[in-house]
Amino acid sequence: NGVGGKHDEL
Amino acid sequence: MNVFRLLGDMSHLLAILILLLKMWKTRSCAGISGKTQILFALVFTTRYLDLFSSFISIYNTTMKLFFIASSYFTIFLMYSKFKATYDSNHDSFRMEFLVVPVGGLAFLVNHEFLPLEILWTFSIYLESVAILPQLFMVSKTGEAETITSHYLFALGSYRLLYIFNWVYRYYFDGFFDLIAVVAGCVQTILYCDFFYLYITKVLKGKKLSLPA
Repeated sequence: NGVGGKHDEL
Repeated sequence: MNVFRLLGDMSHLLAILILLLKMWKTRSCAGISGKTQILFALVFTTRYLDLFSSFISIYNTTMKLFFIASSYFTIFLMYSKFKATYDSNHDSFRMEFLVVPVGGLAFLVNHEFLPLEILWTFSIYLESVAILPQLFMVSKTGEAETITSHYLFALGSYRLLYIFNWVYRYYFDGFFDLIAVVAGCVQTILYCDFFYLYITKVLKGKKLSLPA
């Protein structure tokens, strides 16, 4: 993850 | 969701509520940088465009909507309702000095060269420096009201807690977002000087003032 991963934080 | 992330989000929420409460109760936005508030509105707007493209949770959506709405409401209070109390002379930091380089960097260093992804990256970079006009204003006037320093402390704590959240996620979830982590660390470092003053002065009942 981390490469264009899902942005689940605010 | 881990405890650091939740505490971080709550701290962020608390900061916004402190700011709104301060303005509403005192009918004044004295000592608050409108530039920083405009930059935060830009941060939330560009980051939360994913409200239209991906659903994560009710919590996530609710918080995003609140952050966007409160940032525009803050701007309305500062530039319209309580305009007379806005200290624009001391709010002289140039926003373009932040927005332009950050925009360029978002184009160059991102996870994927896609419009939404570049906007997300832009918002992450911009958030890390968006507090500078406010800190500049405090240093220019040499002081901050106690309520303003509580606001800044809650806002700084939010980012510090997010660092603990990333350490946790790295070890327990295998999650690591380099862009978010580096920008988050930069953002937290910007608060260090303020944290020092807050702990040594405000927590001892004194007003936050800088040495001449």
